[in-house]
Parts: sequence; structure tokens; C-alpha cells
Amino acid sequence: AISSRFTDVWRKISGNATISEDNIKDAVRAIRTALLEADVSLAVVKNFTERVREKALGEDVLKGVRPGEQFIKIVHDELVNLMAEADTLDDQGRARLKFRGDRPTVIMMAGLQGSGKTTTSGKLALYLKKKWKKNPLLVAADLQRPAAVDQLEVVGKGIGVPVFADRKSTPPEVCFRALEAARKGGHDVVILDTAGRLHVDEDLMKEVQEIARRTQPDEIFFVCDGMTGQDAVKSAKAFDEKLPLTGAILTKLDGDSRGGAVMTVRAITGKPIRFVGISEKMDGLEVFHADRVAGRILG
Amino acid sequence: VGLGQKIDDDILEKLEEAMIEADFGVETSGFLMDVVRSAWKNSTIETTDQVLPFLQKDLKHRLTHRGNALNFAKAGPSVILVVGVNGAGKTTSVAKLAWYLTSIGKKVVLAAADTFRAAAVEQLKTWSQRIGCEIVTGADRADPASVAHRGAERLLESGADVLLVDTAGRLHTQKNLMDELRKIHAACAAKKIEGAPHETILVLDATTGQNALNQADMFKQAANVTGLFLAKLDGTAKGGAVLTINERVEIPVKFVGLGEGVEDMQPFDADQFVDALFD
Ligand SMILES: Nc1nc2c(ncn2[C@@H]2O[C@H](COP(=O)(O)OP(=O)(O)OP(=O)(O)O)[C@@H](O)[C@H]2O)c(=O)[nH]1
Ligand SMILES: Nc1nc2c(ncn2[C@@H]2O[C@H](COP(=O)(O)OP(=O)(O)OP(=O)(O)O)[C@@H](O)[C@H]2O)c(=O)[nH]1
Ligand SMILES: [Mg+2]
Ligand SMILES: [Mg+2]
Repeated sequence: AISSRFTDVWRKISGNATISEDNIKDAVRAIRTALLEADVSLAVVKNFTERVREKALGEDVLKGVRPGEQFIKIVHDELVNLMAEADTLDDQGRARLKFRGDRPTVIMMAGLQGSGKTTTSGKLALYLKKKWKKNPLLVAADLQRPAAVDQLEVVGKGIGVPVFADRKSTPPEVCFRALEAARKGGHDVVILDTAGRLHVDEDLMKEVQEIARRTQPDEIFFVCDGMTGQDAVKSAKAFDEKLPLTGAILTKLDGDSRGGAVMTVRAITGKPIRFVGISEKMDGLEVFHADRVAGRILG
Repeated sequence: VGLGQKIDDDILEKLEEAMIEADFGVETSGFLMDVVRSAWKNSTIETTDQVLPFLQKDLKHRLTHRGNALNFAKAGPSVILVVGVNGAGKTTSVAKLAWYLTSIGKKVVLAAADTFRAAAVEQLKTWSQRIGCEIVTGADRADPASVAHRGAERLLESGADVLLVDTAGRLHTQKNLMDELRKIHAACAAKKIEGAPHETILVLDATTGQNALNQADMFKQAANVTGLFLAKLDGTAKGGAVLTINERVEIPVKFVGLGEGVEDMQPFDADQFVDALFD
């Protein structure tokens, strides 16, 4: 745990009254190591540790507080500040999405292969049904993965949410036609489950841009695997450049991954982390709480 | 990197950062930097242009000295069990292995032992139809071990050469699912096939960070993993975690996944892999 890592570092400094340029070096190095071991991307780590260093040097050591404890508090608070976003939850703790009144709200899921988009689409539909009394329509826009449409249909059946499927058209066509089907069917939310794609696949990135262009989503979520390592800095940047992302969802955080990708995605895209996936089941979706993830990343 | 330029701390720092960015992890990167620094100290390498080739040669040796070939039964048919965490690429990799084995003249049978996830059997069935190989399936929510067992029985009665068993994604931290995996592993032998499964492949997503080490450790304990299939290497992730797994858990890489089609795969080529690490 970072606190135990710090006891040795701060044993050297504890004799001093102030945090100085010289004695802070080891502490900052310890933070850097902890974050890299937690899979936070190198560029994000460098930026963050520099911010922490400046903040620590700028503060007076509080009376009665050990410098080490004060330093850890600075790190923890900076981490929480980085990852949190104001006004994302209402007073009931529900995620405040950009719901529209004039037409169905469109939510688009995008991300790399296997990140959890299809499963999360179902979880989100159930969440909106239960917490917001919405009447969602799931859209099977992955027409390339074998049995992807079947998978979403089984998911939809399990949670009592209808699925719009059209195995004959192209993904942008399917999504566009789904909007009309949603209107006709009295659905107030449409969730587009798209195919997994590499950010370096030009054709598939063009396709997902086309889907966004034709459906004008109110929310576009980057769905990212919580076990992702250094590559998160590249994939998050590319998806953020190609699509007007409005948020991110980090999945599979029920494992023992430290979850550094959460910090990377937030830092690189600047977009709020809206939810985290914490199980394979349809109720395995939680609204994001920065302080919980901060503790996990710091170990 | 100038020819004949003396090695300095600057170039060494750049090298360590490149390893971190390739998902080697802090500990492994540090260990390898010690190896490089010793070589510098005893003058094995002196100039900056010698640093990377030295490290790459070292890495290539580490990744290959245990051998990277698939294990087959000494006599009779073989069983290959495929495991890994959710979404890593197992089902697609099973299809790729089926295609690969068929291309080298082996008759393959598949066992769809993921009886849990939505449309998992449908997904593998589609692949078996495209490849043209037999598939053994069970009822929805059937005991996965029973499907693996029937797969082994079908392997024997059909005279096929290899059985590939696809399993459900599971996190190595889920005790009940890892216990289930132990049962599946035991069922692969169907009590008649000696040494089965002859190969247990852990499919690892190349984008996975340091958690890959925990995965390798726990899956090896539960199912005796003997090889890695590094999937999604066609992306930008370098897959450097396999080096730590190779050193600390002693599991070699046997195949890499390079796309979503059955032919998008290759037996592991350490030269190609190591050269690409520092691109
Ligand atoms: N444990 C756990 N498993 C999850 C979570 N989210 C998704 N999964 C599992 O991860 C695997 C992949 O999920 P999918 O929903 O198929 O992923 P996807 O992004 O739609 O995959 P592609 O469409 O192929 O890109 C499945 O086995 C899911 O059950 C989560 O939060 N926790
Ligand atoms: N680009 C690329 N995509 C891959 C590769 N291998 C698998 N995929 C994709 O990754 C996604 C997940 O693959 P699956 O084979 O369903 O993964 P899985 O491990 O069986 O998933 P679960 O059974 O849900 O745990 C699919 O969209 C695949 O097409 C690869 O080598 N490259
Ligand atoms: Mg999907
Ligand atoms: Mg599968």
C-alpha cells in the first residue's frame, strides 16, 4: 500500500520542518512508481507527479501533521480532483444523462474489441429503466462479429428491453432506422451497441463517425476495459479525437486490476467517467465515485 | 542515436521509459536496465547504437529458450484447453487455432464449453461452420465440464486429431469460477486420454497491463497453463506483459492474434515481436 511505501521515504524527511526540493524527490519518485504499477499511462503520470510536486512545495507543513501524511493527502486529493466531475449525479445519486424531451435520447457505445460494450448496453438499459423509469430501445449495430446481434437479443430478453435488429443493412443504416422505430414505438431512449474496433482501423473509425453523424447522439461513451495498461493513452486519445465523446465507462473493475486506465482515460479525454462495470450481470453497473477509484489506484 | 556516441544516462532513461510504455512493468523494466547497465559497466556495450540491439538479443533469448511450439500427445489425439478473462479473445482464438491446425493437416473437433454467456455457443457454432469442423455443444447452462468431457469422447470416437475446448470468460479472482475451471481441466481427459489436456492456452489481450501477471499466475494454478495466445496485437498495444509472465510464471508465448478473422494469427515469432516492441 502506498502508505507503507511512504513510511520509509518519509523516515528520512520526518526530521525536517518543511517539505523541500531536495527531500521531496524520493516521495515523488514513490508516487510515480505506484501509479505506473497501477497501469496509469506514463505521460499522465509525469504530468500528475509534477502537479503534486509543485503543490507540495507550495504548502506549509501543517502543525502536528507528519510531512508524509500531508503529502499522501495531497496526492489523494489531487487524484480525486482530477477524476471527479461536478453535477454528474442528482440528489438521489442517479447519473444525470443528457435526456431530451423532444425526441428519443440517443446514447452511443464505442470502444475496442471485447471492452464490454454489448454487456454494458444491457446494463445501461436496465439502469435507465429502473432508476429513471425510461423505456429504452437497444440497437444491435454490430454486424461483423459472429452472433453479436444474437448476443444483444438474448441480453434484451433477459431484462425485458426490446432490441432493434436488421441483419441486412449497414451499421449506420441500422442506427438511423432505429431512431424512427424508437419514435414509433414510444421509446424515450435509444442505446446503440456498436462493433468493437481498433482506433487505428481507418475504415471502422470512419464507420463509427458515420453512425454518430447520422444519429447525432446526446451521449457517446468510450467503453474501456479496466485492465487496460499503457495503451489507454493511445486509444482514449484517438476515440476522443474522432468522436465527440461525452463520457467514459470503465468495465471489469470487479477484478484485481489497479485500474490506472480510469485515470488515463479521464486525464487524456477530459471527459467524465460516468459508470464502472463491476460484474458480468445486468445489475453490475455503478455510478462512478472518484474517491473509491483513487484509493484503488494508489493501492 | 549517433554511431560511436558514448552511452549516457539520458539514453538509458529513454530506454527504460520505452519499456514502461510497452507494458513491461516497473519491476521488469528495472531488472532489464540493470542487465543493460552491467553490460555497459563491463564494456560489453559502449556506444548508444549498441544498446538496443543488445537488449533485443537478450529479450529474444528469454522469450524462446523454453520453446514455443504447441504440445501434442506423444501418441493418439490431443486436447487443447483455452482459458482467459472476459473478452480477451478466447472464442476467436479457438477458431484461429482450429483453422491453423486444419491447415497443417489435422482433423479438429471443437467443444463449446461456454454454456453461460449470451450467444456464446452461437458464436463458436458460426466459426465451426465457416471452418468446416465438427462442434460438440451442450444445453444452455449445462455443466461446462460435461461438455468438455463429451468433446473428449467425440474426439476419440471420431478419430479426429485435436479437440479444442472453448471456455467462458472468468476473472481469476472469482474463486467459484476458478474451481469450475479445475473441473473442466480434469474433464478434458474423459478418463481415457492420457495427459489431457496436453496444452492449456491462456488468451491474453495485448492491451492488458500489469494485471496480466496475476491472470497468468492464477490461471496456471487452476488449469496448468502451458502457453499464451497474445490476442489483438494488430492494435497499438505492445503486449510487453508477456515478458514478465515468461520470466516469473515461466509460460511461453505460442501464438499471436493479428485481427478478427480466422487467418489473422501467427505462431509466435520472437524476432518480429521484439523488433516491434521499440518501434
Ligand atoms: N466480470 C465482468 N465481466 C464483464 C464486465 N463487462 C463485460 N464483461 C464480460 O466481458 C466479456 C466481453 O463483453 P462484451 O459485452 O461482449 O464486450 P464487447 O465490447 O461488446 O465486445 P465486442 O463487441 O466484441 O467488441 C463478456 O464475457 C462479458 O460478460 C464487467 O464489468 N465485469
Ligand atoms: N483486432 C483484433 N480483435 C480480436 C482479436 N482476437 C479477438 N478479437 C476480437 O475481440 C472481441 C472479443 O473476442 P471473443 O473471442 O469473443 O473473446 P472471448 O474471450 O471469447 O470473450 P468472452 O467469451 O466473452 O470472455 C471480438 O470482437 C473479436 O473479434 C485479434 O487478434 N485482433
Ligand atoms: Mg459487442
Ligand atoms: Mg468467448
